[in-house]
Amino acid sequence: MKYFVVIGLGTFGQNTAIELENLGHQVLVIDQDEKRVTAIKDLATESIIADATDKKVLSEFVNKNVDAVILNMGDNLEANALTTLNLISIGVKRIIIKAKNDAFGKILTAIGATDIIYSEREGAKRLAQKLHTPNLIEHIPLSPEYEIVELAVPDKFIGKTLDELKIRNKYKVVVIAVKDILSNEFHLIPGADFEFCQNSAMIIIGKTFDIDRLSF
Amino acid sequence: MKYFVVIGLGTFGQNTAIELENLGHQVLVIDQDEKRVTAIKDLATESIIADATDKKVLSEFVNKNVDAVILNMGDNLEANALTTLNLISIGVKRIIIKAKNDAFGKILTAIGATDIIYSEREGAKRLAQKLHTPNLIEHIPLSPEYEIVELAVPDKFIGKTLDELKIRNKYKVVVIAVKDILSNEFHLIPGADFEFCQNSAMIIIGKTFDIDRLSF
Ligand SMILES: Nc1ncnc2c1ncn2[C@@H]1O[C@H](COP(=O)(O)OP(=O)(O)OP(=O)(O)O)[C@@H](O)[C@H]1O
Ligand SMILES: Nc1ncnc2c1ncn2[C@@H]1O[C@H](COP(=O)(O)OP(=O)(O)OP(=O)(O)O)[C@@H](O)[C@H]1O
Repeated sequence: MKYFVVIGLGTFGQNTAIELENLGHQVLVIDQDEKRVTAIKDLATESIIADATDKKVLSEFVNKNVDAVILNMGDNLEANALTTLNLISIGVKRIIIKAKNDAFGKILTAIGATDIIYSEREGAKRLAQKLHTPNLIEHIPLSPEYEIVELAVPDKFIGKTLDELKIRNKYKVVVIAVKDILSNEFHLIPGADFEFCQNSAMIIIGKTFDIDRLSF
Repeated sequence: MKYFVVIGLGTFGQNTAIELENLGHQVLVIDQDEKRVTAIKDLATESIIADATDKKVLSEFVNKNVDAVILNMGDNLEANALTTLNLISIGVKRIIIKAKNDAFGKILTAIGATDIIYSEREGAKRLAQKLHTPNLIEHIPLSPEYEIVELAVPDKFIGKTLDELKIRNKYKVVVIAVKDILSNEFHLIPGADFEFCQNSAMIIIGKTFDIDRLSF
């Protein structure tokens, strides 16, 4: 079980606190807005109404042994920066900040933030990928060159086996699992005699170059 | 090549427009804020300064054959709702709205939005998972029961083969790929005699139940 601090209860911060509690960890939430703290206090281990830029107050509640501090304090660079400096002087080892743009992220990294999260940008990239690849259900980049995608099984595969379709030879990608969309059941690493059925999706791993060229 | 419209140039909208253009599609961006439109106009196929709640103006620039319209208009429910109703009366088939909370999403779905995206919530869940599983590099849920994770290879695996480690038997998960962290090179579906090296990560597929119980 770990101990985290969330400073700033923007949507991201609220959800991070709730999810960490759901996963069995303890979370202290801090925000200067009484309404937001009250709304979440039954879900968090501890909750405090305070101005995080006030070093004296912050050091009363945050000690250097916390596993990480997550900031979601909005667009005010000064508030984010001062809070980061306070946390560094307290001795916090991991400071994760949700930022909207590179300028913000660069500056906060320069003063000591360890992780910057650009969730709108990441969400936008995921959406753009899904709009780009119509039968794409999920798209997971693994490295600049490789990715995993989940695609609806094309109609012309139905009733054919992996061996007949020669997917690895023809398309250079590997089918690592097939999912029945209705039951959510999985068939991991299907063999050569595996036959595709209706209403299923295939999880494929391969080079981005080859996946982009898939056309069934 | 597809044609998309992005209404509202919040961070999410801006990045969606840019990413879709990068993927080779055409994007029309609409926002009532002149500064935001000017900042992006060289990157978008077309850009217009307009109030999207004005049906007459909107129908001049958006026709029903667009592949999808993406809304990122901020927290004003009325603006999002009126724009959605305008798009529906124009005949747009796919309306994707970035929303911050369920109430917003429910209401907009009730009046006809086809997709709601909660990017802060999704980002928060991903962060919480990474904080929960320390050697977790990536976590991809495939269904309520199955997921793919990318984990750093534990020290005690180094120098041993897949066969010696009996990973599928012991841990009930399948190693579908091993990535060299320094070179980003991949070894897909490693065989029984594959030997783990330093500085690598393994991509594993299995039931969430079993992955949560992994302890090396
Ligand atoms: N100095 C401060 N001390 C404590 N809390 C602060 C301070 N400054 C800002 N906050 C809090 O940070 C929160 C920022 O929320 P806001 O909704 O502006 O974030 P956001 O950037 O829109 O995030 P999201 O996109 O995740 O919703 C507010 O609840 C605000 O009260
Ligand atoms: N009626 C309208 N017509 C056109 N544009 C609008 C209208 N109402 C709002 N907008 C635009 O929508 C945009 C919303 O941006 P804002 O930064 O508030 O979004 P956000 O919810 O914080 O998104 P993100 O978290 O992705 O940054 C603004 O650029 C604003 O000008």
